Order: sequence, then structure tokens, then C-alpha cells
Amino acid sequence: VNGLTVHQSQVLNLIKNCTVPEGMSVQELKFHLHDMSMSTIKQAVDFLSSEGHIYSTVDDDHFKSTDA
Amino acid sequence: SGLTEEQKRRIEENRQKALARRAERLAAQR
Repeated sequence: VNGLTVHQSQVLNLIKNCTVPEGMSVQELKFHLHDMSMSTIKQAVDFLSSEGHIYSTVDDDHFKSTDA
Repeated sequence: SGLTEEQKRRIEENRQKALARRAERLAAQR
């Protein structure tokens, strides 16, 4: 629908729904998406970041959505 | 929040950069 793959959409939705100020860490994403490999999660995060859907926060491991 | 001023500044800077990337992407789609 939005030009994203299923994996990218799943990662984006989790980041969007995270309400803490520093956003969601890659480790937390992995915890929620246990069927997805770490490399798939990182690829999705890289893509979403390059497209401006998400951005890194306190370090390169935490992300928030630009829609939030 | 529990964030320092420096962390808040960095987050806002990254948010602005991401918004610029998003605007570029949307412009390219048209």
C-alpha cells in the first residue's frame, strides 16, 4: 500500500507505536519480531531511515518515526 | 523526560534531517 515490504511495515509500525522519548532500540524490535532475523531487521531500519520514515535518536541503535 | 538537553538537541536535529529526506522522497514520486 505504502510502497513498503511486509518486513519494513512491521518494523515501522513497532517504531511508530513506541512512546518513550528515546524511541525503540533494534534489540526491542528483535524481541517483538522474533521470527525476523537481525540482519533483516537492520536492513529494514536502514531503508526506513534512508527514506525518512524514521530517524536515530540518542544513539545509532534507537529510532523514532517522523509520523509520531 | 529523562533525556539530557544534548540528547534532545541531537534527536531534534535528526528528526529535521529525516523530514527533509521524506520531503525529497515525496517530491521524487510526483
